[in-house]
Amino acid sequence: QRSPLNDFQLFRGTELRNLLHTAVPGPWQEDVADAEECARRCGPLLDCRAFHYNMSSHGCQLLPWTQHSLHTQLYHSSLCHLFQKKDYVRTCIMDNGVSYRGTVARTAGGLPCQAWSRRFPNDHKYTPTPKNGLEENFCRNPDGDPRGPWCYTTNRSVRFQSCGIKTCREAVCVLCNGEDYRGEVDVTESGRECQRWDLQHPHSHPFQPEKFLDKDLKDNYCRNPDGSERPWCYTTDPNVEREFCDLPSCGPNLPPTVKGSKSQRRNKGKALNCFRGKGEDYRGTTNTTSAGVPCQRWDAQSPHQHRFVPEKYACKDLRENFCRNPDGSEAPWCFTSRPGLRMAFCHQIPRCTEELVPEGCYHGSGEQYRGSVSKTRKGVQCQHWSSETPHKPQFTPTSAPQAGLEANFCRNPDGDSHGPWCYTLDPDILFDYCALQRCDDDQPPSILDPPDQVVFEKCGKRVDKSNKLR
Amino acid sequence: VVGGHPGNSPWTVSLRNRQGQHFCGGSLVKEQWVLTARQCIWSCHEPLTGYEVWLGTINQNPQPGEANLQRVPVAKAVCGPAGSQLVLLKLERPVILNHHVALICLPPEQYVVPPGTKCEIAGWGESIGTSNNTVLHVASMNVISNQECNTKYRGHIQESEICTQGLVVPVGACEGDYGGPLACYTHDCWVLQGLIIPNRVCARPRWPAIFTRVSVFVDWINKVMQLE
Repeated sequence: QRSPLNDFQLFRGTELRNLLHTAVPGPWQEDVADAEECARRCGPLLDCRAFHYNMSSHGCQLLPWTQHSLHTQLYHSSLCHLFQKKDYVRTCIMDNGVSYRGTVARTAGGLPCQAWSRRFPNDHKYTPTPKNGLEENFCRNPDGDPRGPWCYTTNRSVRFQSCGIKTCREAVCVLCNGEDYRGEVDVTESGRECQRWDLQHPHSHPFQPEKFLDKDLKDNYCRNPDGSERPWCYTTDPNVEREFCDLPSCGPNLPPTVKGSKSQRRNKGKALNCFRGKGEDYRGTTNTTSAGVPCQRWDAQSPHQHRFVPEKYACKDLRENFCRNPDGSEAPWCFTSRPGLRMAFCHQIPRCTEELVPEGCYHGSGEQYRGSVSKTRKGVQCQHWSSETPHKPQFTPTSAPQAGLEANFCRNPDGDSHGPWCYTLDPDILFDYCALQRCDDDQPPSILDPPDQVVFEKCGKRVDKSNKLR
Repeated sequence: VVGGHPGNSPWTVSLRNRQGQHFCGGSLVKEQWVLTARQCIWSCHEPLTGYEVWLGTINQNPQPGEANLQRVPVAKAVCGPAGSQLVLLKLERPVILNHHVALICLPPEQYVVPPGTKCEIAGWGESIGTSNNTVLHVASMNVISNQECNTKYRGHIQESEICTQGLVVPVGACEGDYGGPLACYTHDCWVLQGLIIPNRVCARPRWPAIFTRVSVFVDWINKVMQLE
């Protein structure tokens, strides 16, 4: 059930070009069913190290080079995906690294490697062939040395030395529950190969990489997108849906840089009376759901059995029965004390305000505001009213000369009842209200009486079956 | 919905997270725009990749091939003015209107719903044991004046909020309904007068329920839909 794509690393929307005119890629093959078919063609060929897959024409182009080859460059492409053989691009080794085809060319002791084609200063028995991969002076393991890839050195007194390339398992350790694990282990703890996240066979699943961009569901590497205890993957064994991966924990003795940055990030993100984003950093003591149902203690398994045992989620602060978000849900939540209701959100906890302290005030709707505040309430810089980028403005100094549209100052050219605003320099935010508040001595106008005539068009109509039946 | 009954609300949409689970409601105000609550959306700026709006079904867990079900990805979120608790979601493509999917009318700017107006809420949220939430439920609510509401809430109700009468028997919105509509029948049309926001307790007997008053923010809604 393993896919031939399992041997490849995917770069979405990328093209790999060789800048040498003499280097020619393979011809486009347009008769392929899918990227798996391309992988099946490229896989066994010794001179195929990567391939392009054209998403619209469903064609593939085999390439004899990778991004680590000389004179190559990656480009953004709207048409192509780039697949490169893992053995050529992975910076760590699997098992003892016999299949390693990377470009490390220095030993663990810092000595430059001798080219395999040379017999000087250290003579040896190996002859480079496409099959044994003894290329340039790159570290290789042609004899299956248990210490991994090695090379003859350019130092006459040190004949050969290990290159000290770490196994993928050792290369990256797991912090907390490994939600941030971005290592390249692709087998489970029982040795089963992982299923690629972008495939739905042999197991169909909801974790499509394009939906979970922040989870880096790359190739078939172990990840933890759902707040599990440890990184895991779906397996290529049709009888075993998913399994944990055996990865080393970073443990309590973290390197100072990692330790510092993580704890700093945690302290900065701690929220006690409100929550930010999805509330993964919420550390307050609210202990009822928004429906008013008391929460079940995290260390209890009744009335609901669950996997979020506090000891297994040390970084999540699963104290008492406080609302928390240990699994990346939409908001802090808890198991409830009601047997009929397993879990519920604590949506009554307010969101922390992301707004700046107002830098000035306005009267009425702020149409007469002529101050120089030029930031939105979220701190985004305003776009100049006379500029056309990143947004093409509807109101300009020419079209609304009375509105005082100077520089990038907050103004209210359309009499917006919610105050002065501006177009923003963020391409994703067209306009927003400014870091201003209504002046203290200014009473907002009260809501008006309903208008006499209201006419609606093409809305608010429904077929009421129940009425008809009655 | 606590104390409701299965019903029909073709403008009520279900917000789905990246695993396809329902987590909030919303109202279809234009073919490509859904109004929901700020509490439902984790970011005003970051792309909501993988989130979808489901329409055209009364089932919370519709079958994959269910007729009339429309699933449309969310393209972007635009957060409302301060104090509004509103978010407009722009959909990747316009939905198709039919008997199962319809637009709800927006009220005139600053429109005040007369006390005593009969309105209804709709959603797939928690019913606290009053029924099951596998199909859309609706419940009727009577609007009360802010003045009356303020006698119970000691002056905390703002003009940008609208209240409905608290009944002896618990009836009201609950977890999973947030972002959905308080729709009132006016001039032969259903009009979105309120937006369901979290209250301290769901359907607290004798306590009025509080909603965001949509008419106060209609100018913002129209401006966003026009400019974006």
